[in-house]
Amino acid sequence: FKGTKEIDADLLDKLEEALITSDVGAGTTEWLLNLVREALDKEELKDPKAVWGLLKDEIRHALSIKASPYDFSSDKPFVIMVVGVNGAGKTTTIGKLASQFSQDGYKIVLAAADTFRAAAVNQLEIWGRRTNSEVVKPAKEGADPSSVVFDAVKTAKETGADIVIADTAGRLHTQAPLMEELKKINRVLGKAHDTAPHEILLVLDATNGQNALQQVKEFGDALDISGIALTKLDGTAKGGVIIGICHEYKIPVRYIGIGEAKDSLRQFDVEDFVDALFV
Amino acid sequence: TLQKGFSKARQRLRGEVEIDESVIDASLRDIRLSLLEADVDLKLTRSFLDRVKEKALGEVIQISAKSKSGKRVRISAADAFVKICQDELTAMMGPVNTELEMASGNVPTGVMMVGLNGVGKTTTTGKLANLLKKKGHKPLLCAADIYRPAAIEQLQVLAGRLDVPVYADFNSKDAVGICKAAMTEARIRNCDIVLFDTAGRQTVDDTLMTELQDIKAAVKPKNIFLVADAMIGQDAVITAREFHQRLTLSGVVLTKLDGDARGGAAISIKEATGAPIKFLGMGEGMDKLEEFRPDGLASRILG
Ligand SMILES: Nc1nc2c(ncn2[C@@H]2O[C@H](COP(=O)(O)OP(=O)(O)OP(=O)(O)O)[C@@H](O)[C@H]2O)c(=O)[nH]1
Ligand SMILES: Nc1nc2c(ncn2[C@@H]2O[C@H](COP(=O)(O)OP(=O)(O)OP(=O)(O)O)[C@@H](O)[C@H]2O)c(=O)[nH]1
Ligand SMILES: [Mg+2]
Ligand SMILES: [Mg+2]
Repeated sequence: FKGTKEIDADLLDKLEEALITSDVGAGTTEWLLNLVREALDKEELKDPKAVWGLLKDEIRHALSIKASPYDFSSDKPFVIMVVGVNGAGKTTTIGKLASQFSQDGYKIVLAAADTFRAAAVNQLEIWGRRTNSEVVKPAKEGADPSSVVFDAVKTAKETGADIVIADTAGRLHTQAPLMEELKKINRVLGKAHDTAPHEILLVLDATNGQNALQQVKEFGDALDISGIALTKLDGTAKGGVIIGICHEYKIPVRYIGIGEAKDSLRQFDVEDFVDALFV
Repeated sequence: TLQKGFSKARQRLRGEVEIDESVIDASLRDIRLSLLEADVDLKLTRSFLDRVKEKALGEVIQISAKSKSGKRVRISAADAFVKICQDELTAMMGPVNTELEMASGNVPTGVMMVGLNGVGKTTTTGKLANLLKKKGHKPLLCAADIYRPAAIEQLQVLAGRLDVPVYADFNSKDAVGICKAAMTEARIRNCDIVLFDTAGRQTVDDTLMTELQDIKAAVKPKNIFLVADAMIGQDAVITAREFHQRLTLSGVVLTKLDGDARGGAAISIKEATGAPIKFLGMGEGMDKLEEFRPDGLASRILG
């Protein structure tokens, strides 16, 4: 169907509204709609259903980034450094990961390297108890986070732990000294264990709008972000900004958070995500 | 690209001697892009552009009429257009109303902080206590988040730093009971304000949303503030509306404005609920709370 010009315009408006209201963003929406427009001009699409189908295919394609699963067997301990802006869900996600990995039989050390925020260490300690994970704490208040992560890797090597997960303080990517602090933590992890960190996980809040793109850019400039965890997808926000992020930066979404409890972590599933996007 | 929309519109109009509808339409498209990139609600963006177009066309007719009559044109069409956008946006965010509503009689004034997970409620509770203490009040903090690990400790640490009393009960799983007890504690200690720090929650969680309604019914706070993260996207209106329908918000605090989020949610939330933006969170420190002023936020959103 080339339909009438009017039907096409109307349909494109509907597509645009669905995308924008899901936080896909104007730029990524325009890119997706242009793909649809090209297909319509070439008369490749039979009906509106085919149009929606093409849109979903393109989104699926953008989100499907090849990523090798974590290899916990060689070169222990496997070190995951968790970073992201304030309140995104880093500490909780670490608790969930620890819960998952310990159920899978792995021995875990958590590095409480948020030495800044009130009761941050207490918060991670509670997650440590819930998940049977050892928590390495700062030697004193306001300690250098780098020393905490160094101690944690050292402890893991001494105790034969399989995995180290390092919690860092929330920070805005606009704070240059704090981004430098992350780079230092990264370097120190490499000193403690020469292949570490094996994963730098950026935690993004699904409620965020277009600022998430800035977060990925700036954290990505400072560090080799190798994975994303998208939290709070149990709410009303759709997290559509992740489409443009994956399209541009090609960083795999490893996990999604769907609640506050320790079992509310899921491996990212492209199909599920795209289905939920247009509900 | 984030900053281009508005300045591009300005550029487009600057070179024009004769401004007509097609030039305005092109400029409006630039503004639309800018507003969406700033996370302004889609529906609101549409109605904003309609209002601006209506005013702009009216203005342009006036300007060209003036110049035809031989009088000096005092303001270029570009400047007129820019002013219309800024004025319209500023109007949508005001009027400025940063006062707390105080309880009458000898009852402590309640201020209830509510919002999604991780937006900055606990931190803002501390900041607000700091601000109120400096104004001569005697605030008491109430640790009503019984779910998040170390939430009570977090508030206690802030209270300690600010030297304000905090009511907490580690053994209680009843947020309503804790809030009632805090009111009693405030009376005993002669505190005139109680700041209730509630747990973060999602609006789809009926149990938790009902808990907020139960707290409100029990302690009848004069002030219920929605704390919202400046980075919030198109979900702002949905979330704000649900909190507003359940609780009737007295105001909004927008946090993390020390970042580079454009903060379009500010207008979306105000427009959707009518609740005035009272304060802005500008950092993690207890002194990083400002009283809201619309003009700074308007140009930040327009970009
Ligand atoms: N509903 C929901 N809440 C979540 C999810 N992930 C985290 N949270 C909540 O978000 C809030 C903030 O989580 P934290 O883990 O403290 O976030 P953070 O990034 O460590 O915060 P900072 O260290 O202060 O920067 C808490 O209330 C968590 O329970 C999720 O997937 N769904
Ligand atoms: N940069 C910046 N960080 C802020 C601001 N307000 C709060 N934060 C930080 O945001 C994170 C979350 O703050 P909290 O006060 O724990 O948020 P919350 O809403 O109480 O979180 P939950 O109780 O888990 O829902 C912390 O790291 C705070 O320091 C702000 O205005 N600017
Ligand atoms: Mg944390
Ligand atoms: Mg809190």
